[in-house]
Amino acid sequence: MSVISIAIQKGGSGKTTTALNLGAALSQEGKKVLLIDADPQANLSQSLGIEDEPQFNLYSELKKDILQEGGDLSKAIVHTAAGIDVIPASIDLAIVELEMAGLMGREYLISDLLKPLVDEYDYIFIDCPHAISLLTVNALVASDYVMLPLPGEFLPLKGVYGFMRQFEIIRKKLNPRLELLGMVMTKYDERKSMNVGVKKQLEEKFDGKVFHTVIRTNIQLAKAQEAGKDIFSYDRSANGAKDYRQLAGELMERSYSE
Amino acid sequence: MSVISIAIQKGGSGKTTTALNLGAALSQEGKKVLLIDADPQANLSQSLGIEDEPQFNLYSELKKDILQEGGDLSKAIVHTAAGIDVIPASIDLAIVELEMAGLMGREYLISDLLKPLVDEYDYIFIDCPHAISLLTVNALVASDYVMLPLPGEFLPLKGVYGFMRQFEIIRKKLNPRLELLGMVMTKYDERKSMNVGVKKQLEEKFDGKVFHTVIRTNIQLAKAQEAGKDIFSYDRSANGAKDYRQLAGELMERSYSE
Ligand SMILES: Nc1ncnc2c1ncn2[C@@H]1O[C@H](COP(=O)(O)OP(=O)(O)OP(=O)(O)O)[C@@H](O)[C@H]1O
Ligand SMILES: Nc1ncnc2c1ncn2[C@@H]1O[C@H](COP(=O)(O)OP(=O)(O)OP(=O)(O)O)[C@@H](O)[C@H]1O
Ligand SMILES: [Mg+2]
Ligand SMILES: [Mg+2]
Repeated sequence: MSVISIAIQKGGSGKTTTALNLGAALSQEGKKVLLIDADPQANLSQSLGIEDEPQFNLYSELKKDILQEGGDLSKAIVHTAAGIDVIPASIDLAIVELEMAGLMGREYLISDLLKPLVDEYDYIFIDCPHAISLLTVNALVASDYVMLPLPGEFLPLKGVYGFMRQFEIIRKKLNPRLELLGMVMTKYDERKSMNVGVKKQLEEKFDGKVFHTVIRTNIQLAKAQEAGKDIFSYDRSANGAKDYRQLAGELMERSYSE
Repeated sequence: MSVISIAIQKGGSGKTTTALNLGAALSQEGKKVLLIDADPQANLSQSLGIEDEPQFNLYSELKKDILQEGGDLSKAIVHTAAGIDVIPASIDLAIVELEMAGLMGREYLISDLLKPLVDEYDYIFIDCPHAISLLTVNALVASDYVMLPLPGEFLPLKGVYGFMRQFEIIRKKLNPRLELLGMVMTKYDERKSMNVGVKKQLEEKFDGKVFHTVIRTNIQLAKAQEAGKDIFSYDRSANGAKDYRQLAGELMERSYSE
């Protein structure tokens, strides 16, 4: 059983697309998967066709905990047609930062809420907001691993270094068990020298931490999100489905051998 | 003289790339341009080759204002080789949200700091963080216009609608002069039906507000950022340079005729 945060300090890197489709690929392999949408944009929820904000969501349960009324994440679980469970986000997550700011143990709210659920799933993925905010810190404190998806370009590469500085602080001060699972290249085109160059730089700097599997650019991934589906439910023969299936295989090898 | 925020509630949409290269295109036309990096990621600063955080930056001056010591943005202005002025970001902008939270008039801090500078420039662009945070609200309160860059895909389209809900609240409660300048399609490929479809949906929904100019996908734009330059200093013949020059032309027509 592993809790994995999908995070990086750069927008549009493929966090949501990876949480959704890697989760779906593991579910295809018979694993029990829970996805948590911790981004106020609620893109993961929208990508699974959850258009209107349900009454119970990550915010509603966090808020109960903040008011000492005892939240219960199991109430917020939505079972999707594809067999993946998801805890939807809420636009109000944007204000929960201010509501948590003065609380004792504010970094442990998600970790405490997750405790009763961890044994029911093989993998729990948390789709993080793009900045290192109190919500992202909460997700990382609740996690065993963190995975960084990024396009092979200059600014996302900067986002890796920015993120890793925060990662070290969180490991030291808040969650010593947090491990870097690795970086995954997204929107990858091996004909683009910049993509190849960035991957090489990461392999040199973070020995053994860059996944061999790359996710190629594939418009079907965006079309599946528009249809409110994961790539396997939308088009199992697409490159995006092949790449995420391969990534799931590599992930299962990595998380068991750790 | 116009202050224009570049914002949208979606990561990786092309905000930084547009602030940088649209600003540079206007500077090429002889306009005096100031760019302000209001994102703690500091991507705009990095894209102009400002690697180490200068002593004076947007945070240092905001902090002085918070402590009632009187900030002075003109101290933080860096003159770049391309003739564009820039006020760099700082990683500490990530904590300024919490420092501002309890302050009277907290939404007007950037607006107050900008007042002494507005008459020195033809255009001031503010590169916003991707979420609607207190920093983004500050930028929008200080602005005459807002421009939304987005790739023609499902999730960024959702980000437009999410943003416009906040935009209306800000206009009503904080800054009645704020106008929507328009949406700009980025990473656009007219052969992709999804790109064309999203552009059409926006044109129907926001009559006359979608720029005719589209910014095509062009890896030179990312390479220029890696080199710490705007696209005109890096490769004036690239598609990215042509598209942003055309966008500058269209912007000058729009902002004068408004
Ligand atoms: N491999 C890919 N090929 C093509 N399009 C992709 C791929 N991965 C992601 N996308 C598209 O790129 C856009 C950004 O991806 P996504 O929303 O997953 O990134 P994110 O890191 O979650 O963004 P944010 O910072 O806003 O949370 C989306 O429109 C998505 O459909
Ligand atoms: N027209 C384009 N063609 C090719 N690449 C582009 C284009 N516009 C932007 N990019 C690249 O896409 C990535 C995201 O763009 P950018 O950083 O400008 O978006 P952003 O909205 O500022 O992101 P964030 O939400 O992280 O602030 C960058 O690596 C940039 O170089
Ligand atoms: Mg996302
Ligand atoms: Mg940016």
